Amino acid sequence: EELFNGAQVLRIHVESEDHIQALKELEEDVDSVLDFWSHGFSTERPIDIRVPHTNLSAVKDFLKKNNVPFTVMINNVQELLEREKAEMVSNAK
Amino acid sequence: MERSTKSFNFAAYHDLETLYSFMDTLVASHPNLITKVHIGNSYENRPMYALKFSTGGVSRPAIWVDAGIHSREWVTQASAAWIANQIASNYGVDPSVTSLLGQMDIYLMIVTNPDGYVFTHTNNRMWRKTRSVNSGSSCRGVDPNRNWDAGFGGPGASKDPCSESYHGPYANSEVEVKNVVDLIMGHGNFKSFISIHSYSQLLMYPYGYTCTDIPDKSELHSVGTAAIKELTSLYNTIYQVGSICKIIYQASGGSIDWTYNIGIKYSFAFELRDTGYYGFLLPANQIIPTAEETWLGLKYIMEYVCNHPY
Repeated sequence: EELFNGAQVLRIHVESEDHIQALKELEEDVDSVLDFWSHGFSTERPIDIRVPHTNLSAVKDFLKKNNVPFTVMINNVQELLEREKAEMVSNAK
Repeated sequence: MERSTKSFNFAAYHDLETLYSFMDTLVASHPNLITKVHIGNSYENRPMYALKFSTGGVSRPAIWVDAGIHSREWVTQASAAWIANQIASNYGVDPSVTSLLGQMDIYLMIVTNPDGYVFTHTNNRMWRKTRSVNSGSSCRGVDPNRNWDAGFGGPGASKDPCSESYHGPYANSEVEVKNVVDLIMGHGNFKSFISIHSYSQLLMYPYGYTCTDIPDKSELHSVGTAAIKELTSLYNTIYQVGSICKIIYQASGGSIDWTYNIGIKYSFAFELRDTGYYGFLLPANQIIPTAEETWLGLKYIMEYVCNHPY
């Protein structure tokens, strides 16, 4: 079973065309390791990206370097998954 | 088998076996209204079922609703189970549902990507695609919403089998897609096709593969806007309405582009809620509120389709 320990979901609020270009670069650069949960590079809606733990600091550094504002939407994906699974088990009982 | 759906816990996520058993219970509880249509099998040979709500007639005008084509979007399969029960229990009670089913059939597919759904329960909760083997690649699966014969292989889909939006080797290469295509084409009298995804709170109409407006844009936009007004009235969940291409991005090979192009005018795609910070991991306590508000929007569209025959 795939585990997501330490993986985070970053919520990115692009504000300019430069930001959009930086994100497109990010999407192309990191070969299919990033999981874009929401799509559409536009300033209207945030873009959510699940980032594996091993890539977190590189991705955050890249966003900071390009002044792309982001927040951490999910701090540890695996924690949420374990909560979801525990709830399913208790519901099944 | 559960004696009745009253004991089914709609406020919880369930595995495939439990959802399939729920379908059997629902059919058994409403033998004169619901049949389970086996539309074919998935790549890993799991049966694919659509629930058909019908009060008679032959090949009546019909409405198609599918959920879970992207397997990780769990709130969609869960909402579809609740909606199936809602339609069944509203028939004979709610005048508009009763009138609708007196004139049209409804096909509701709760788990449109069963292989992917099982995989999210057993191996990888984040799995989105089918589970087909891609020859020449170690990566599996095709994005089943890039595999339809509408702008296939165009912008907004990837040719990389490892990508989440891989379009597949050719249109309808995925048996899960082909099974739905064959049912729609074989039936020949669908008037509406609605595909339920999550998340982002959007109600979209074609096109995705091009940003050119469809001929029926103004009608579909006003139907969508009115439907969202109904949806928002319950819990004030804010949605946006627009074409896929303009509201999200260019995405080729999508289901509702294909259905619109074969003449099913009222083609829509929902992106259900995450009003918080959970994305695909929406807590189970939000399933019923999500299903309730979605039903209001869906019901509006169904009533409109019924009142605007073409």
